[in-house]
Amino acid sequence: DVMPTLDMALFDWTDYEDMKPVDT
Amino acid sequence: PDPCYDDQGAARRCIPEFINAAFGKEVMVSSVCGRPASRSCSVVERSDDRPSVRSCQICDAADPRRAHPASYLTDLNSAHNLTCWQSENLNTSPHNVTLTLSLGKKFEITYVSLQFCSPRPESLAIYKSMDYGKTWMPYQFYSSQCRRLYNRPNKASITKQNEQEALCTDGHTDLYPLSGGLIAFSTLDGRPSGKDFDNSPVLQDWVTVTDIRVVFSRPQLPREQGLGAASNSDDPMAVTSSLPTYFYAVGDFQVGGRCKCNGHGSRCLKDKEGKLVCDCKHNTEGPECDRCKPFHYDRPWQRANAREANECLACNCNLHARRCRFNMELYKLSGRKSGGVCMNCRHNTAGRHCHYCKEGFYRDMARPITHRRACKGSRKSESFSVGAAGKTCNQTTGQCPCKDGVTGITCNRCAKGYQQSRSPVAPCIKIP
Repeated sequence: DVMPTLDMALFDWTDYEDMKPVDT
Repeated sequence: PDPCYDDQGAARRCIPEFINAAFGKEVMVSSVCGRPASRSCSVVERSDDRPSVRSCQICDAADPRRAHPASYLTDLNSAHNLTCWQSENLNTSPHNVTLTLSLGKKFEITYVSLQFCSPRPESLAIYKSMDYGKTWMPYQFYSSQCRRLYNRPNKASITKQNEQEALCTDGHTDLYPLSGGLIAFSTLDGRPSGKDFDNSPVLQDWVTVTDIRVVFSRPQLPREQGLGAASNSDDPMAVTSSLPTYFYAVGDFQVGGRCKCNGHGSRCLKDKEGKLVCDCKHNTEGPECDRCKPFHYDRPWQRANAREANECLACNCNLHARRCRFNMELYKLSGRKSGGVCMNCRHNTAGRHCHYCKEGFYRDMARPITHRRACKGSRKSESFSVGAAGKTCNQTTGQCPCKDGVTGITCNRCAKGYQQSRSPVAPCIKIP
């Protein structure tokens, strides 16, 4: 089974803005 | 066909044709007759048994029919029309008369010859320059008194130790013939390494010249009055005096050799500034093809020889760099095959040959390494900064190190048994 790709929109970026991918 | 390449296009040694490098070139002389007009006499030998006769001539620089300018040294000579440069009438000795010839470029010369219209000098020195006349070194001496004139032994034996030194000989210093005598210096004659010239940097250096200077140091002292003697009077028409004045006269000054291109050029041409330069092949450049072209530093520059063309090779940068440098250590480690190191690899590549992807990028195996997108950026991909545990991916497979529970070549999916969380620090958590 192929798992779905990670959905960046589901993450809570509040404390991790620096980790946020630039193209999201 | 280009003589620098064979039928299959492989490089091979090529050399310019053998020429008289002095022909048509200007010679600077320290003395020339005819200013003012003067009268000079010489003894002319006859081919039959009849006695020699004394012949007197006027030298007048203002009259082309009676002038003997320096240009006559290197003009076209024929048996019927031997034109001679002639010095002023001289009456002191020693009194050096100098001929200086600039070849305008490095040549590898085989001989220097002078054909005289006057009796040959009793002492003569040849010098060479390799730096366009800045410095001079002795090339050959001729004298019946080598030690006294030039402080050298007569006819010293030539060994491997002294084959790059100027020697002195009393040959070619005979008075006779009174006219038409020759002095010819063969640069490699008797030099032991001459047989293995390709492998003798010493002799390759020895035959390299940019300028030649000939100095007439002392004349033949006349044994009889009038031999090579000249009028000492200001009046060119005056009858010859008995004073032992003399002059030098040369009909032909030759320098035989080849334009020096180190085996990487078959001809020399004039550049935009009118300077003579080699038409370099084998990825070489410079006036003597004496260095590798930019980006062709995969092995050190070498002169071509009969066995090996030693062409300069381009660095292997897989089309990702325009500059490279040579590293001798790497060259030796490679078994003297490759020493080029690429500089400023582009397209996210890295390494000596720009042959792998730099940190943060991975190799797209669907494309050849020479492709400008052979290294895919993963830093910007959505998952990379979240799912990957490090920035260094496997250079071959492209697999990045993934965080716990994350999978996929760019760590962009949760592994089986895991599901996406809301925390980018632990993007996948085990399903309870």
